[in-house]
Amino acid sequence: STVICIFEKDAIEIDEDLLANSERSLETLVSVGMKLGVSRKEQAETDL
Amino acid sequence: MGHGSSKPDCLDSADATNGSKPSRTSRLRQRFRRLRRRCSGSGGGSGSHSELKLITSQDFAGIALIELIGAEMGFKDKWLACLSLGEQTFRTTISDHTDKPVWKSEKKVLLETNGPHIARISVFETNRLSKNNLIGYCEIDLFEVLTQDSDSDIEVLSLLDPSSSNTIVGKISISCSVEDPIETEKGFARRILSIVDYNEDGQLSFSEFSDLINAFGNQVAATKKEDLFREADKNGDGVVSMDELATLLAIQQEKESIISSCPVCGEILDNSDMLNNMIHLTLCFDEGTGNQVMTGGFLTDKQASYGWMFKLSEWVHFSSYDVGLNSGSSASHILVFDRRTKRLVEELIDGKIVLSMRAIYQSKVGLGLIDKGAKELLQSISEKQGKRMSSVESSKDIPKFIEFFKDQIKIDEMKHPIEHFKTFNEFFIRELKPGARPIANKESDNVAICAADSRLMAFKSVEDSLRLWIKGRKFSIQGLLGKDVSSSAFIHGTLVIFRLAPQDYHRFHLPVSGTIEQFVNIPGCLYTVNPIAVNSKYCNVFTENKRVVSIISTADFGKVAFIAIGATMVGSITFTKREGDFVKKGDEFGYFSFGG
Repeated sequence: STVICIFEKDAIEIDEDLLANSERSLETLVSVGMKLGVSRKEQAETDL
Repeated sequence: MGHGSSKPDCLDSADATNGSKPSRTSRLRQRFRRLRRRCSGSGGGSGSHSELKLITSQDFAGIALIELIGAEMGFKDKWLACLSLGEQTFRTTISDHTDKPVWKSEKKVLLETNGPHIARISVFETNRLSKNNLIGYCEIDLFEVLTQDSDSDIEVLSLLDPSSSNTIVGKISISCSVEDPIETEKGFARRILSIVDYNEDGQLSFSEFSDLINAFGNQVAATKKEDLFREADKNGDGVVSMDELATLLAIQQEKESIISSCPVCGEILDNSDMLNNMIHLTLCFDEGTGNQVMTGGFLTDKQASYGWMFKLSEWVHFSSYDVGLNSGSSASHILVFDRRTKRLVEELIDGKIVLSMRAIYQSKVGLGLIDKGAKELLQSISEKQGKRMSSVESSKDIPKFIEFFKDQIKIDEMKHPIEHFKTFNEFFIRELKPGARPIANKESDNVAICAADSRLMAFKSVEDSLRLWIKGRKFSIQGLLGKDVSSSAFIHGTLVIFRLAPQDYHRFHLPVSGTIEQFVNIPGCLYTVNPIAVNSKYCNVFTENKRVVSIISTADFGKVAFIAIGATMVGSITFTKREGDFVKKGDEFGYFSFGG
């Protein structure tokens, strides 16, 4: 079984380590509650 | 190279042209001789053909048709033969109990100038399903054979004893020929024609021709079918013959190809790359039309010789995990990066299961088998397993299971003691003690968290996920979410995959805080969600499996789609929240359990 989460474009900044492993086609063993990423909303508002 | 050939080598012997125009066959042989000269000293190559890569016309040496005809062995048995070339291996069916097995199994393989060209043929006795023994083998240089001048394409090769290479244990007859490009085109036209030649008269009426153009997926061609039909029907008899179709395809290829997608597998073809299109279509048609008797999808001849083939998931032997997910000699390792300890860890999975999943999910032949009843089989075994795991007797499996996964299941995290669980399924969906899974930045809703104890893959964009991980050709966000969910907001979104393994805590949690807008149930199959299937271009696990889509509306992330996907054995999806609920990140959202 699998869960897939889809965020809207540019809504989240995924943690770099997770992206880096995935780029190498390497799965990362995680547990419920570990940080996944941060909203980019605040960042976008700051940029504006 | 090549040993055991009954024919003497006659490389570079002149074609008997004697000033006359060389025959097509001799021209082909000349071409291969030139290739051999170019290749000599290059050390061959290690290109894999299992996944067709784009090749240039300089690299293209031809498409060879190899047939394993039969053998003469020293004793009676049930025999199978394997053909290995580069990183791919094909196997025949198993013969009758005899000392003169006949297979007549053929396979077309792409030959590249600098690619592998030494084929190894292995013959196994198969008197016991689980243990096939290699009895004899031989090797043959395909470039060498294809350049020989001979009236016959048939070779008789001595089979050598693997434990003593001087001992001959039998003989095998093979046929090896390179396909004349013109014959390839004709054969191609013949096969294309056969798809839509409903009345099997070898000719296409306008309506049959029209269906064919549609199958090619070329919108421009589809709008001018009448013109194309007139152009093809050279003799004006109102039907298009095989020759006329071949001519049309050849002419159109010179101008602009009318074939935009492969009629067999649906892959989009590059109109400007006719060579690779021809290679793709020729090999694809070979598999698609059932003319190919040899089965592929193996990496080595040893794998291809195993007597098990239908373990469709790592879950199938869940109830007998003591033999299923074994750590014995056949165990395979899947490498995973443990985020907590920051090191690579090996996860054990029975090697036979890995290989059989590869054979089933990563080949068209295997997926063909799934189409022929295995889908129902997966559903049926999942339902049966659900019933079994919900029975009181199943509870006696719990201690064995914990013992087997003792490094990965922490008893002290469980909310209830083992005696609390009346069935295995109850244990499977066990809850954890409060605080067993700390929530990162609990009070900050702008920080999203992982939704499950799992193996995670994350991609900035859906496009990245397709490039790096999800290989199913029909995957799309619209397909994943289904028609009842508006997918426009997610089309170029960020995608995170949480894959649960048998030993994991099977409850999933909310990654973000917000309001649950809707749940949509989408019925479907129960393929495995193992990477072997996800990475297969032939299998569309995520868009074909049973799943529930939920949409969470959040202040910090906009809308978030949460898709719970069932898989073989674990096809039951239960949610513990309802539509309209306001949910906090880290809250329990639902669980997967055994069932269909």
